[in-house]
Amino acid sequence: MLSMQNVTKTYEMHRQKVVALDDATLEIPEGDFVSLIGPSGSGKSSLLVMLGGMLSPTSGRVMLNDQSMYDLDADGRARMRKANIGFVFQTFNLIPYLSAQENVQVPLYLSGTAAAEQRERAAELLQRVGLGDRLDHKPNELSVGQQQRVALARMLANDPAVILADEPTGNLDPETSEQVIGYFEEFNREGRTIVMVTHSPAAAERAKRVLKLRDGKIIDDRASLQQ
Amino acid sequence: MLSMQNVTKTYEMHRQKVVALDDATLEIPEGDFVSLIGPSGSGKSSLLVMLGGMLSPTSGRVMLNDQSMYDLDADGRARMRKANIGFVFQTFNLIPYLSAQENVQVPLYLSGTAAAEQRERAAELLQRVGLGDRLDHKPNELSVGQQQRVALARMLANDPAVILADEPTGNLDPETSEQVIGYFEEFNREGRTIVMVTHSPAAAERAKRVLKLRDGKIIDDRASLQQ
Ligand SMILES: Nc1ncnc2c1ncn2[C@@H]1O[C@H](COP(=O)(O)OP(=O)(O)OP(=O)(O)O)[C@@H](O)[C@H]1O
Ligand SMILES: Nc1ncnc2c1ncn2[C@@H]1O[C@H](COP(=O)(O)OP(=O)(O)OP(=O)(O)O)[C@@H](O)[C@H]1O
Ligand SMILES: [Mg+2]
Ligand SMILES: [Mg+2]
Repeated sequence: MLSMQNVTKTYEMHRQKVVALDDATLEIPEGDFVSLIGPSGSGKSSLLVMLGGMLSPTSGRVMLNDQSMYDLDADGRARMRKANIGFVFQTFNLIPYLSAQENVQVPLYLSGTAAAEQRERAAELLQRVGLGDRLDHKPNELSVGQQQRVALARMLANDPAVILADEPTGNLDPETSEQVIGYFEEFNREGRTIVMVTHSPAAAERAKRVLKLRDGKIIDDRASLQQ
Repeated sequence: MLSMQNVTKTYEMHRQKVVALDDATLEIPEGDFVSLIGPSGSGKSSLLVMLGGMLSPTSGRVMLNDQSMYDLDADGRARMRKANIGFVFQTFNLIPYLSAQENVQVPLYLSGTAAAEQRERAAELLQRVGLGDRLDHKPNELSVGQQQRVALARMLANDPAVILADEPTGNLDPETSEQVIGYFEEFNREGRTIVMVTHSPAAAERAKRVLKLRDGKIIDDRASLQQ
């Protein structure tokens, strides 16, 4: 359902060419649960963001449901993304002038949900991640781990078929991390496809499959230790 | 050398009063190495930022070398901070329009180092954290873990007597995390005082002493398991 065919991403810097992803080919069938690991700077976020239709490859193709994502125009790709993919960014990307509840309402608003239901669903999702008493706080009035949980709640809002999560537990304590990995296992059991970048070896083994990157190349693709 | 006396920090929100830190008293002797753990939202960043002279308590006092930090004016406090404390923020706070090297030069510039030596020392520090080939990259041209390492290099620039680090390995892979904890052990052996917020139980036990927060209160203060 999601695949990359010979995807390369390079950045031209004044003195050097930086290869963020180097000829990556991979296939993720519907219902898979993949963790993506590798050293800092190895290309994980680049891979995830390209898989999510948000960064065009320098060469190669990214397919979602047999549609080549970057052969669509920006609007077509955005529509495809909104309909199918829930994203958790490594830096959350919350809207600073909106409250936690309003941030979670954004995707619901974009998918045409009625206002009253938007607020109710956003409140439920925030309650679920332990932020029921922080609905009106703006991002800078929240701890970093709380901001991360708002980003998680927002990702869940439209019941996405595909979840792409970049370090979803990076700023969370062990108990909350466990809770979050538990949700992901639950979503996967419900049939959603999940790709999760993580630096936590323990979290990585909770997926079904582990992909390892180094210097922009996929150097390993194996079943997780719990399979 | 660093202490808090009955420090409370509250935020007045429209509908509620949020207690970020609740009557915290603690003493950190010179040369100590303290890790600070606790659930997301429990007050760790608030405590660290107040200890570093960057957020005034609602009540209580913070002492550095017998000087009450918040009884100084903003300039006096800033001078005291620059002379004594190296800080690693949970969100790095790099200057977006400066390169990695220029970001690390900033504290050297502020402490009156000559320009050529600024550049040289910044390059060495970045080399040390594995970013020797990323000197000219701006923060948005770096991976998140690389941005974190720039923040670490910047913290080291003025050879600080006190290191306050908020999640210094939060976005780093296991190998780089190990390297960073290794530096902190080294700095501590050199006589620097370290307070490190971390969500990693393993990293926490590499300190000498572990403080635990919950709901803004210090609920535990013990020797680390490796002592
Ligand atoms: N400007 C603010 N206005 C209102 N509440 C705030 C503000 N800043 C922080 N808080 C609240 O204070 C509490 C403590 O925040 P703090 O950032 O210190 O937590 P933390 O322990 O560092 O959490 P994390 O592990 O998620 O980084 C949180 O519940 C947060 O919602
Ligand atoms: N806009 C850019 N311009 C130049 N180089 C870039 C840019 N964005 C990323 N890079 C480089 O591409 C490489 C891959 O970056 P990426 O963010 O994908 O790494 P990552 O595996 O997610 O790392 P981390 O674990 O630190 O988050 C890095 O070496 C980085 O310096
Ligand atoms: Mg990344
Ligand atoms: Mg914090």
